[in-house]
Amino acid sequence: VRPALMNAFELISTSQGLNLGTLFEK
Amino acid sequence: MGCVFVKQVKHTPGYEDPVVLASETAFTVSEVEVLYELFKKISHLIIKDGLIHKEEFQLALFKNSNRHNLFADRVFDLFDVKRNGVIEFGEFVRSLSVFHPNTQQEEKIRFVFRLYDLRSTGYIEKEELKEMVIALLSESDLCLSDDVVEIIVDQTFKLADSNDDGRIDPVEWKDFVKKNPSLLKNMTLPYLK
Repeated sequence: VRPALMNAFELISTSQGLNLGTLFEK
Repeated sequence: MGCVFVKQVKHTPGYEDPVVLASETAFTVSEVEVLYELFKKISHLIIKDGLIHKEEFQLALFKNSNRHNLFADRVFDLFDVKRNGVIEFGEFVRSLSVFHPNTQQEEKIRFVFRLYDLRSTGYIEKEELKEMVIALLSESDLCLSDDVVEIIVDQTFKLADSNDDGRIDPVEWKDFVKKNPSLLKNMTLPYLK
């Protein structure tokens, strides 16, 4: 496992479900 | 006797005055008015009742109304303050205000904590973090063994759970986010300004 993967919250923050910016895309 | 015709603008159920919403949130009145247009659009995607149902939220987010996603569900549930299964306009504006560029970081930190506190116990527990990692891996079509998931969760807890009691409390969370500000990257939407 790469060190970058060692922070689970970093992983989770990449979820599309948390990217509300898409609500504003036309 | 004359008649006076008053043109009544029909608003969606749960509509609130933009002036009031602006006074309670980070938005200006004109920003709230723009949000109303977005709200109307989303709330009429499937069920044309002027309320945002979960399927409509998923459709707006993923262009797919059936895409189950743990994190989108959590966001929906936090937006649905009245817990009646729909997002009303006032709830939409007040919740989105957390994502405004002018909103205090502390408020964003508290919102993300509630988001990750899946069972609303006041703590982020190992089981919850594991559940979220598995959900993220499934969403990303990544396959990691259970052992590796355990390692990632344990390692994260070593970093975040400073009093080592097996759960992350709001103070530990705040300290952890201050050390890892990228964890808030989704919490500011430049579009909102």
